Amino acid sequence: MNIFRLFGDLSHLAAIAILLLKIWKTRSCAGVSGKTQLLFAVCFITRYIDLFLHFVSLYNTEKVMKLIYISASVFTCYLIFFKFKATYDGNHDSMRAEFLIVPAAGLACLINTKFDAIEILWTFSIYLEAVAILPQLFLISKTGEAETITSHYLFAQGSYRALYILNWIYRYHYESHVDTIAIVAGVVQTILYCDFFYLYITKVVKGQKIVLPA
Amino acid sequence: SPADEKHDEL
Repeated sequence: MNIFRLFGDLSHLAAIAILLLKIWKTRSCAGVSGKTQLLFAVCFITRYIDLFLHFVSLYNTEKVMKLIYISASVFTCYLIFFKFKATYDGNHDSMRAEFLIVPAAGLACLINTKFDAIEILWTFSIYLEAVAILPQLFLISKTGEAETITSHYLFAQGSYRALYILNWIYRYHYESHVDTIAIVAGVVQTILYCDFFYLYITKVVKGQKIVLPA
Repeated sequence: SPADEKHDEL
């Protein structure tokens, strides 16, 4: 474990907590893409499938973190699609998730480190996570704005994988550890946030709201 | 060994 991975995971936890708080406190999921949250839930379930296959004692934090990610993302989907369904902005959350899931699944079957079920699921989860934020960014571009709290969520969500890139550089240099698939997907994922990061740093930090087109 | 091939990150 290194500082980059630690802060990356903390940033990821913060993002999940910010979104849950926003929906729970405002009792509304306006401005939140349910499809992105569904895709994230699929990512966690397919990536941490080992938790279900052979029950592991929850002695180490990693297992606990995996369970937190899975339960929090499923609970977020429950809030969006059931509890606060009336506030779900379905018309603007219109990016076709199939256009993300099918290519990720296909690519996972073509480019992977080992052709076995668990590894393919892990690879699918990595590829899907790289593009899972697209429906959310698409929704913001359709509505033309993002609530400040949603911007903070996106900043934390984007920072998590950006910090993981620093973690991979660290591990390459000190542990000569390389996980090419995760690195390439992580770089793509972070690049997708660049436009948002620019808007966040130039606007939200100064107390303004993000309004598109910028 | 498969151990270090295992993906050890979240």
